[in-house]
Amino acid sequence: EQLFVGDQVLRVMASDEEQITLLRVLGEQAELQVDFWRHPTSPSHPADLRVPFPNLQAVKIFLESNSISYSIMIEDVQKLLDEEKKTMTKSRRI
Amino acid sequence: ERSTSTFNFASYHTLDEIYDWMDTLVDDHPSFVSKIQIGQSYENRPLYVLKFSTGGSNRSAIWLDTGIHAREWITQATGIWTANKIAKGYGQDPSITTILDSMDIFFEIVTNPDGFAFTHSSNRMWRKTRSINAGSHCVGVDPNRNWDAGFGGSGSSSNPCSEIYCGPYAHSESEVKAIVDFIHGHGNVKSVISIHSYSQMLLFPYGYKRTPAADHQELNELAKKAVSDLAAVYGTKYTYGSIMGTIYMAAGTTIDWAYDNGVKYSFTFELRDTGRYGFLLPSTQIIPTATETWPALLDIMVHTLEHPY
Repeated sequence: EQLFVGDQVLRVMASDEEQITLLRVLGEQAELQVDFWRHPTSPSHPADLRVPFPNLQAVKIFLESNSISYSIMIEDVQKLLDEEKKTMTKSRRI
Repeated sequence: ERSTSTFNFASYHTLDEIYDWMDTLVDDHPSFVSKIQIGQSYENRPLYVLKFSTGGSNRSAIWLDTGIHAREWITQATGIWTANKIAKGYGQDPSITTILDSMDIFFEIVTNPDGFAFTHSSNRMWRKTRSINAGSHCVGVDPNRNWDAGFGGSGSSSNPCSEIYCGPYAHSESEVKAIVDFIHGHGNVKSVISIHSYSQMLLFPYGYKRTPAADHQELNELAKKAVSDLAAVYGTKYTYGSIMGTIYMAAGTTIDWAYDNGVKYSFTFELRDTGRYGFLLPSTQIIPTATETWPALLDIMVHTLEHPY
């Protein structure tokens, strides 16, 4: 089973079309393994991307060096998954 | 004796639990609920559709599907709750009774069973089907880019490793082809409602071209009413509009194909969340999400009933 320990989901607010294009470039870099939960579409819509823990620093440097603002939507994906699994198990027991 | 009354609608469930629940729903309502199989997935799992029919032959019908993107668990869970609501509501709820006295409803709750099973066993983030792509180490096709409507256009990808990979050709995925054949074979489907998550939007054609749909005005008015009735429940705000006008270009989508094949009332829901949990919506939000979505679904189904074409 694939685990997502330390992975984070970033909510990115691109301010213009150029930043949208940069986000798309980010998504095409296979080695960064960015998973768009919400694709970059237009400056009026946030883009959500899950970033594997090992690549977090590189991605954040990329965003900050291009002045692309972001916030952390999910601090640790695996924590939410563990919670979800625990809740399912508990429900099944009941 | 199993019964739907012991099923926990406020929890996420495995594929087997959902398929078992379907059988109990049919057992509980044998006079008008049945389970049909419209095909098999790539890994040979059955594609089950719940049929709600109170009689007649070749009545006009409404198609609902959830779970085409495997990881969007809130959609399959909402589908279960909604199917139960429809079954329990016939003979009790005037709107449901009126609809089912004239139309049939077909509801595919697990539209991508291979992907869904994979989210439970191996990768909770899996979105696509599980078909093998010749010549690539990447698996799966985005089943909401595989339809013959602007297939392969911008807003989809020809890269098998992309999450929006359109597939080698339109309807290459058996999960998609099964629905195409079913709707073509039925010949009287008047509404297609495909339920996704997340980002709180109600969308209608087109996504593969900028040209507004011929019925844009009517669809827009209906979407406006539906999202207003949805917001009235808990205040959840949706945006609405054509796929292209609201979010982005998306080629090869379910509702564009349905609309181009004569199904006027074709909509996609993007359920909660606004940006706290994304796909990983806690199970405590299943019933509130399903409850608020119901009046919007009902608006579309009643409008379809009252505007025969």
